[in-house]
Amino acid sequence: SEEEDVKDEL
Amino acid sequence: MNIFRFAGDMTHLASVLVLLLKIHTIKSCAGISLKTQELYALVFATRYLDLFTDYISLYNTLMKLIFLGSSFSIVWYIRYHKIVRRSYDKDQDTFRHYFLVLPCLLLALLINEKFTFREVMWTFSLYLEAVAILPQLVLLQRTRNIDNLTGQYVFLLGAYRALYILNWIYRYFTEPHYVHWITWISGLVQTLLYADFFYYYFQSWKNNVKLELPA
Repeated sequence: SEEEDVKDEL
Repeated sequence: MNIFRFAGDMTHLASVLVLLLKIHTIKSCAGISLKTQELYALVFATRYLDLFTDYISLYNTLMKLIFLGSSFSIVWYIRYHKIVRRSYDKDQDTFRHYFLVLPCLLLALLINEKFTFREVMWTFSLYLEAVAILPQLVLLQRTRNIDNLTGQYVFLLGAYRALYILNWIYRYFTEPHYVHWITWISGLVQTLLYADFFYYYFQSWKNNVKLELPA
């Protein structure tokens, strides 16, 4: 599955 | 992390500190829109839902806590602090900000990257942040005299998102598959909303005259 795109920006 | 994003975060932090400084030291919120502050508190509350579930870095967690804490305390100050609340101009701060919340929520339900609660809330926070400044800009148009701290606050708030746009451009060219149209478009709309304020802010700074927005 697609890598969970973690929200790294504020 | 790149220099544009770091500069953006520091500018955003500076805007919050300028506002807290104004409210905490001179105990006045003259010229500040409570509606915009409430919208920003909602933006952070819906964007940082992952605060306790996804640990990115100490920096990320710390900044989220600062933005959450400061936005809610600013709302508290203006609403409940016995001295500050007296300087709140509720007759002028009349923008119907609920008319901003609902369309953003509907739009987030329609246009999002993934139809999950967290993702819809996150998208909602992006759309809401894009328009959250409107009550403040309307208030500035009405209250002719804009004091320095308020002018600096709005300027820094606009500048941070402009720096984020540079960050997105940088990441687009340096990171494969880094494409987030929703973030980019709402960030662009947000920055464009400040455009006329920036124009008059620079004019007043260049001609060294008091900042005045045309009626």
